[in-house]
Amino acid sequence: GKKQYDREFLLDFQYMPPCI
Amino acid sequence: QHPLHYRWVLWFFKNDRSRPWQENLQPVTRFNTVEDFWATYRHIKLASKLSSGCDYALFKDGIQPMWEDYRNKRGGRWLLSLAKQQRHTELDRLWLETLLCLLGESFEEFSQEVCGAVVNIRTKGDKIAVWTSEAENQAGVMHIGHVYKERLGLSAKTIIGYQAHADTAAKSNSLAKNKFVV
Repeated sequence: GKKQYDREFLLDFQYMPPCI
Repeated sequence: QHPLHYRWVLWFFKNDRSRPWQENLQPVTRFNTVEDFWATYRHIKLASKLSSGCDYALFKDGIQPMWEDYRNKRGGRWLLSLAKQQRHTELDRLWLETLLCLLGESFEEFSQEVCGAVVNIRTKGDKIAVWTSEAENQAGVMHIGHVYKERLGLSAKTIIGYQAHADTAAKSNSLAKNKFVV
């Protein structure tokens, strides 16, 4: 399916540490 | 990791008149997840911190950020021209919002019409544009324009225009006429 994300969802990841 | 619908390429342009134009435009990185986008974004300078004459461009993988690419040739751009003082107050917010519109596929079924976006850092006033692939597709271009204007939080009296690349290319002073406005 189409990967559609709203701005709040995208912004939630802004300061997350990268996965290892 | 959260996959994006497309893989995207971030390009950087630095104006060096001693070199051919195309050599000044280089891909910096590719990513196709939300996490990798933010890793890139945090790593690079904000648009407002670039020198005049520089650009960032974010395009779908496989499309070069130039009119000559066959995916752009018949297309055009929604263009936002900023006043000089907006570099320090609004440029970074508007450019990030533009990126989030693209990466989140915010234009519904018309997101496939989007080729990429460009921010030009210029002394006389910065510019942000969303490039689409088909200037004659009025329904798609207008939908993208309405959504984009709303997402940028522009007031109703602020008008943004869409110009066909063919018209821009024909003008040496970059004052191509607007094909559509929202």
